[in-house]
Amino acid sequence: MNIFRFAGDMTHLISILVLLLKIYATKSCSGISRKTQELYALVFLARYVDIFTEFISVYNTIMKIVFIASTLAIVWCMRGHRVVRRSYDKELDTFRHYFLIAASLVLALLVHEKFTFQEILWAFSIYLEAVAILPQLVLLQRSGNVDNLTGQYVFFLGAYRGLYILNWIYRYFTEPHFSRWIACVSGLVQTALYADFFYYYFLSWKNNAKLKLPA
Amino acid sequence: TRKEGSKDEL
Repeated sequence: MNIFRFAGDMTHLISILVLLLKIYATKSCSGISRKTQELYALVFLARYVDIFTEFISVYNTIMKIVFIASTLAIVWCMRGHRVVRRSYDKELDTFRHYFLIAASLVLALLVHEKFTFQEILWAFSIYLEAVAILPQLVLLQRSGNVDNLTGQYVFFLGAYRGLYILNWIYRYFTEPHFSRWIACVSGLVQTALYADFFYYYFLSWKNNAKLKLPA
Repeated sequence: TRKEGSKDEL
């Protein structure tokens, strides 16, 4: 464990806590893409299939449980909670995310570390996570004004993978035979997708203005 | 040590 990876995990955790706060405090999920939440639930379920078979550390197991449970809770809340689900922007959240799932699955079958069930699921989860934010970014562009908590949620979610890239660079130079090139390339793509969001987020912070993405 | 290629990251 290094400081970059720990900071990345904490940033990821903060993003989930901010989203839970937004939904709990406002009893609303307006501006949140349910499709992105469903993709993230799939990412965690596919990536953490080894949670019961391979023990890495208490920290690792606890964080996996927290990520899976919180994301499933958010999806359930957006689908089932009679107050929250009324505020879901159903007509704006129209990204065809099934294509993202299909493309990630095909790519995982073609490019993986080993042709085993677990490794292909892992590669699938890495590719899917890289594009999982797309429905959310499209929704933000369509919904005009973005409320603070939603903006912070997306910001922390984007920042965490950027910190992971620093972690991979650090591990590359400090650990012999360390190679996580699938995660690294995918992580670069994932972080790049946030580039324009980061730009407008910085502008809104600098000008102390409301975050607004151009349509 | 863990088996090679084990995924120790989240």
